Amino acid sequence: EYRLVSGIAHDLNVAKIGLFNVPDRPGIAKQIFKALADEHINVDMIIQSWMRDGRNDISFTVTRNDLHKALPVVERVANEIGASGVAYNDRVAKVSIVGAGMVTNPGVAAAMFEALADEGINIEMISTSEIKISCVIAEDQAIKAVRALHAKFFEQQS
Amino acid sequence: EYRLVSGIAHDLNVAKIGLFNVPDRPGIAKQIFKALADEHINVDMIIQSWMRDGRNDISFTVTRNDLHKALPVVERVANEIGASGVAYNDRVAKVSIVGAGMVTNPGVAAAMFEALADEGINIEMISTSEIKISCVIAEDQAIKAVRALHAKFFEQQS
Ligand SMILES: C[C@@H](O)[C@H](N)C(=O)O
Ligand SMILES: C[C@@H](O)[C@H](N)C(=O)O
Repeated sequence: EYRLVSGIAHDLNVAKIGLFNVPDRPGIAKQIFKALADEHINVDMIIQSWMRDGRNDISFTVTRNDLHKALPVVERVANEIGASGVAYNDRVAKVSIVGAGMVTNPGVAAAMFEALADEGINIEMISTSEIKISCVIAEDQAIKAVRALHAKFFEQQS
Repeated sequence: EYRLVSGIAHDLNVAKIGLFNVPDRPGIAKQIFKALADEHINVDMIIQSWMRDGRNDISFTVTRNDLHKALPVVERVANEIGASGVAYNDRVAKVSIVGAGMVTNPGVAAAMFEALADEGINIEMISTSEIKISCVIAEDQAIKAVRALHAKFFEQQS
C-alpha cells in the first residue's frame, strides 16, 4: 500500500494568507489572484472549501519574502469585494508526500494524517492532487513531521 | 505566459462532501479518512482551509458511485468527533488545467479563474499543486468551462 509513495518534501519558506467571508459569486477568485499576479507575487497552494450562506473563505500560501508585498494587495482587494477580514501566519511549513497513483489508494492519505496525528501535530491546511498530498503545519513541527512521514512510508513493513 | 499549460481535464464523475465545524486538533483528519479507507472508498480532492475559533471545515470529493457508501461513514464519524453537520452535492464537476511550472507563474491561476468568471461560472472549490489547478463547479457548467479554458489557453495569442 505505501510503496506508492516515492518521496517526502518539506518547505519552510511558506506563509499562509486567508481572506474570510468573500462573496461566493463568479469573478471573486479572479479579482484576488489577478491583483496578486499584477504584482508578480508567486502563489503556491490555493485552497477554497465549501460555501456557507453565500460566503466563502479563500486561503493560499506565498513565500515568506513575498508576504510583505502580498498583504497590502490582499487587504485592498478584501475591501473592494467586501470580505470580512484577512489573516496571515508566516510561522508555518508545508510537508508533502508524493507518488503516482496515490489517489486511487484511499489508505495513503489516512496514513499520512495518522503519522502526523501520532506525533500530536495539528494539520492547519490540506490540499491534494493525484500525485501529491500537502499539509500546512506549524513551522516548529516540520522536522518532527518529516521524520514521522519517513518512518511511516519508508521504514515500516506494510 | 500560457504556454506552460499543457492540457485541460474535466471529470463529471464527481460528488463533493463537506464536514462542518470539526474540532481543529490532531487526529481528526486521520479519523475521517481512515474510516473512509477502511470501507475502500477512493477520495480525490481533500480540501481544508483556515481554522476559525478552534473549528474547521473539511471537504473532499468521491466518485458519484461511491457517494452512497461514503455518506453513512462520514455521518457516523461526524457524530463521533462532534462536527456540526455534513452536506453533499453530486451535481458537480471538476475542471483542471495541467502543466509543469505553472505555480511559478502567478498569472496562470488568475487566467483560469478569469476564463470561468467571464462565462459567469461560479467556483465552488479550489485545490492546486505545482502542476495542476482544479476547480469544482456546477455540473451543468462543465462543457462551457472546458470550452472557455480551451479558448483562454490554447486559442488566444498571449
Ligand atoms: C469564492 C469565489 O471562488 C467565487 N465562487 C468565484 O467564483 O470566484
Ligand atoms: C481539522 C483537522 O485537520 C485537524 N486539524 C487535524 O489535524 O486532524
